[in-house]
Amino acid sequence: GMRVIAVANQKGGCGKTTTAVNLAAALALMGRRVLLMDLDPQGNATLGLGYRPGRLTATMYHAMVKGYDLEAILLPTCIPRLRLAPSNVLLAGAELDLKGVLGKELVLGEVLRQTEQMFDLCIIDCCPSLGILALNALVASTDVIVPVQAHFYALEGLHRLLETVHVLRRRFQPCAVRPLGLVLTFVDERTSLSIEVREGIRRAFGQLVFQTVIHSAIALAEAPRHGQTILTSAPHTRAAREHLELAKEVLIRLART
Amino acid sequence: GMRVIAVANQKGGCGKTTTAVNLAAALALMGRRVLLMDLDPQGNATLGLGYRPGRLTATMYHAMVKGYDLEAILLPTCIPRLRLAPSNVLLAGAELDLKGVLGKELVLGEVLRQTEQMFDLCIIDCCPSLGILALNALVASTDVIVPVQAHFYALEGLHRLLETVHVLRRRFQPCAVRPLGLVLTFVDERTSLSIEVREGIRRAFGQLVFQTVIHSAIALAEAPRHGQTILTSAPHTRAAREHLELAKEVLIRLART
Ligand SMILES: Nc1ncnc2c1ncn2[C@@H]1O[C@H](COP(=O)(O)OP(=O)(O)OP(=O)(O)O)[C@@H](O)[C@H]1O
Ligand SMILES: Nc1ncnc2c1ncn2[C@@H]1O[C@H](COP(=O)(O)OP(=O)(O)OP(=O)(O)O)[C@@H](O)[C@H]1O
Ligand SMILES: [Mg+2]
Ligand SMILES: [Mg+2]
Repeated sequence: GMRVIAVANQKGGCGKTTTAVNLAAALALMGRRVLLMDLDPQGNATLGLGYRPGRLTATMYHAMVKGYDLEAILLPTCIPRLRLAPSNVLLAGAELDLKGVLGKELVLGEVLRQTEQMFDLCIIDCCPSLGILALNALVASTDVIVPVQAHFYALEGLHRLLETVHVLRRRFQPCAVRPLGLVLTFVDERTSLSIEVREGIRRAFGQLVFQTVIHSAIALAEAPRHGQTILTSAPHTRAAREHLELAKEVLIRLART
Repeated sequence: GMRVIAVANQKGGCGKTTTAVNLAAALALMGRRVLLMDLDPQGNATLGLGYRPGRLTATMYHAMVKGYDLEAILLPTCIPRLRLAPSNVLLAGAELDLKGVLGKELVLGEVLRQTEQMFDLCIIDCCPSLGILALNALVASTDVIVPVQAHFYALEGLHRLLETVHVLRRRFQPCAVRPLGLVLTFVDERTSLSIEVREGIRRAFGQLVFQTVIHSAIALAEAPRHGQTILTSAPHTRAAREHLELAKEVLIRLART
């Protein structure tokens, strides 16, 4: 069946959208049928793939709250085999709209069952919080990837996130979400801080940390400006290679669990 | 009376905590009595000033939900005239705890009235969302400073944030929160992206953008590791000077409004 991978971390700006968009693109280029789902009212994954969130009339808000078929909101992307389930600011209303709904954490899981046959993988870009949207993503997922910025503040919330994943798995049967791995982002070999935090994270989380790291690279911040992924805007850069390496490591880990 | 400045932006990782902590320190060094309030369950401002959030038994959660006196939770810092109202993960429960409370957006405003006489300025570090905590901060504030990363995704949510501020001012009388200014962060003169985004923001928001910009500087990411502000860990760096300049500009704007 389809594997669903949430890219989540309540720490802001750690590279969730960058990792979700470029990993999804790399997996599609490697032949998988991939759905990239934007579950952040900021709509950064939608914007990063060249769409203007404010102009869309069918989004994840409509699929989760208004009962639209998921298939009806899907958009093509610049990469073959990669499709996008977009979001915009309307999704911010979901917190309120889902408040009284029975099993409000399970709505996304039900929506995703509609596309089981259409895709091999679904990658979900989460917003920087552990509110109702992120909980929906985690409960609907089989795996979670946590981008961790190689900075001091990054270590603080990791245990809370992994603890939340653990609680969800116990409480929402048959929710089986497991941490697939932590990926170090914004790595900069020139600074002692980056090296020290990397070592700290490998010591604390061991095998859970992906071998592949994503270095700080301006090309990653520039790609979304052109509505492109790094694989298409700068395919020969280290940043593109790193996301392809990460995709390979993800596939190996998926095959093992 | 005391001016209350929320440092807010739902975009993650744009420099809210870094701006709040170092601006508060600069204002205290310039002779103002300053309260730095951590309103993020991540507790990054608390951690950045050298405290371990998990060890604290009296936090903003206790002041907002358990009725503790604000004075009872205040902590000293490494800077004279700067005190901290700390937070930790308990605050994440506030979303739930405040759900049924009458006037749930007004709780912080009431708490802050206790310290009107003790401080000249209160700086509030907000979490990366527009949920109940950030709304409490905005409604309790007289002003809001918005850190804007000089990156592509940063532009997207600005109009939504300023629109929210506008709605709050209309709906919650006597809420008078006004945008004091946008401060450009992570500026890097070497990249065309940074220059292009800066120009785009100045074109769109004109005078609202502070003259002072905060450049990308590893010293800013290193200071919290030692529980220090940039003013004490690296006082002769450009990053320290920029936060002193920003503090001067803030005081000029406060005097005008
Ligand atoms: N490795 C990198 N090198 C340089 N810039 C990067 C890198 N990864 C991400 N960026 C840029 O840094 C900013 C933050 O990254 P991104 O938006 O992906 O983080 P996020 O975790 O999704 O943020 P949010 O918490 O708001 O959802 C973006 O402008 C992005 O383009
Ligand atoms: N100008 C800068 N130059 C270099 N590093 C910076 C700068 N400003 C902040 N940082 C670092 O970048 C990371 C993100 O900044 P910070 O935590 O202040 O953002 P934030 O908006 O508070 O994030 P969140 O959305 O999670 O609250 C931190 O590790 C911080 O130390
Ligand atoms: Mg994002
Ligand atoms: Mg912060």
